[in-house]
Amino acid sequence: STVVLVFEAPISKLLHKGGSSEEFNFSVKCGDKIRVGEALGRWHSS
Amino acid sequence: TSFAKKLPTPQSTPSINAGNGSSQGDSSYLLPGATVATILMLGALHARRMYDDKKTEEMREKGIEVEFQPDVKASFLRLLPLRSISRCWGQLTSLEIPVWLRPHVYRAWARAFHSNLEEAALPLDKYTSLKEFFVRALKEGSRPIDADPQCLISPVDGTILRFGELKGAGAMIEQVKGFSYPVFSLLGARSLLPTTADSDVQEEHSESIESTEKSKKSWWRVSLASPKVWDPTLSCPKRGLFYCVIYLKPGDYHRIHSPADWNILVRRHFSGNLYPVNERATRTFRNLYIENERVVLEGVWQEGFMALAAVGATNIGSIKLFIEPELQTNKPTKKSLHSEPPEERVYHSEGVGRVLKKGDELGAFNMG
Repeated sequence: STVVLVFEAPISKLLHKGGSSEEFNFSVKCGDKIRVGEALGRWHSS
Repeated sequence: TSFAKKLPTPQSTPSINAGNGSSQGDSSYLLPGATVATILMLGALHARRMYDDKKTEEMREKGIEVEFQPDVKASFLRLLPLRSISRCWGQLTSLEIPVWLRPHVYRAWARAFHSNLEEAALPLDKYTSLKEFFVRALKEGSRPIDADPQCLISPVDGTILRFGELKGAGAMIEQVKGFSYPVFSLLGARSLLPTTADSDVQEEHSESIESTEKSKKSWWRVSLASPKVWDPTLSCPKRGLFYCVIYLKPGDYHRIHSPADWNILVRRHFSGNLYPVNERATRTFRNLYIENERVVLEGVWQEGFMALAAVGATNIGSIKLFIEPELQTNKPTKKSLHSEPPEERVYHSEGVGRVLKKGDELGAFNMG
C-alpha cells in the first residue's frame, strides 16, 4: 500500500518586523526508510 | 533415483502384462515429470525476478534512475479479477488460527517480511488471525512524535518513493521517472486545493487554528461548490504545494497517523482497481495511484491545505478509518469502476470537521 501526502507549506514568508523568511525543506531522500513520527520536513526562520 | 528407476530399461523383454507394465510405467513417469517441470518453471521465474531486482538495485546504486517501462506482465495483470483475488485473500487471512500455532505463523511472517515483533502491543498468541496481527497496534512509545512545532511528520512507516514541490496549474506528481499523473486525478476534481480567492479565508483560518482553544466560533468557510484549479501564480507567493509518496512493504506497521494538527473536512472514496503497488508496479503500471482504490482525506492545517491519500493494493485492499468506522472499502463489484465518481462525505458540515493532533491514529490498511 501507499500513502500520498499533498500539503501547503511556506516557501518564502517575510515575517513581520524581522524581515527574515521561512522556507519548507524536506529532510528525507528517495529510498529512505521512515517511521511514524519522524520529520518529513521542517520550515524554520532563516 | 526413484524418478530414474521408473524409466523403462531398453533390454527389458516384452511380457504378457507388458501393456499394464508399460502403461503403469508411463503414468507414474508423467506425474513426477509435470511436478519437476512446474518446479523448474517457478525456479526460472524466481531467478529471473531476482536478476531483474539485482540489476535495478545496481542501477540505483550507480545513481541511474530506472525509467517507466510498461511490460507484458502489467498488461496480463489487468486481465485478472484482482478484486476477487484480494477478497479471497482477506477471507483466508481472517480465518482463526489455533492458539498454539499463532506464534509460529506470525514469526514466519515476520521472518519473511522483516517485521519487528518486539514492538507488537500484545503477546503473539492474542492475535486470533493473520489479518488481526497485520493491523496490530504498537507498544506505547514505539513511535516518538517529533515535537518540533515547525515540522511535518511521516503518517506511516515505509520507504520514501518520491517527494517534491508541485508547480503550475496542471500540477503533476511523478510516479516514476518518465511518468507523472495530475494531482487532481489523485484527489478528485472537487478537491479543495486552494486558489487565490480562498487564500485570504485560509489566512484567517490559519491564524484561528492557534486560537482554537479560546474561541469556539466556526473555523472554516469553504465553498465546496465549484471545482477548483490550483494555480500558484495566482495564489499568494508565500506558500508552495508539496507532495510526498511513501510505500509500505507487507512487513511494515500499517496504521496511519496524523502528520500534523489538522482539521479534516472532506473524505473521498474512489473504488477503482487493486493493482499491486510494489516498486516494480510503479515502473510498469500507467496511472497506478489514480486507478487503484483509495481514500482521500482533505482538510487544513496551520500552513494551509493538506490532503492524505491512502492507496490500496491487491494484497492490502482494505482501508479503515478510525474517524469514520462505517466506511467500507474493497466491496464486491461488477462493472469497471474507473469511470465511477468518488463517494464523498463532508465532515465539516457536521460541525468543525474531524480535528486531529499530530501523531493521532486516523486509520489503517488491512489485508483483503
